[in-house]
Amino acid sequence: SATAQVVHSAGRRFIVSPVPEARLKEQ
Amino acid sequence: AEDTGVRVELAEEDDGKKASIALKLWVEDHKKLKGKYKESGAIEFTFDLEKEVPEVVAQEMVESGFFHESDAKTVGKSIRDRVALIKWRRERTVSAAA
Repeated sequence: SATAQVVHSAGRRFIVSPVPEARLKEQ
Repeated sequence: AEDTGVRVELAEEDDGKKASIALKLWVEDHKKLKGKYKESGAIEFTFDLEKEVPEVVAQEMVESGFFHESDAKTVGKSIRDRVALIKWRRERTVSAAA
């Protein structure tokens, strides 16, 4: 899978996914 | 907002009502970061506009290994700027409706 979840000890969930290419080019 | 090299965007449409909103953060220019940055992609998280503090979330990202301690301030500022914009837009919408 391209996404990964990291759960911080405080309980917050961080979901990591690839940066959309269009987003990177968008300035 | 100042260009911190870290971009924060809404990860969902803002209905103007929910206190907790999904945000997405990624590094656009790693050269602007002080610490070593390991490319990890976009980080999506929920943020409570009423109760949470951007700098605390930034610190959690540091503790989770996304950023170096020296960049916590930069990440916190990036989140704070986006949160301020979201709040400003909401206030403007409410004013316009009134």
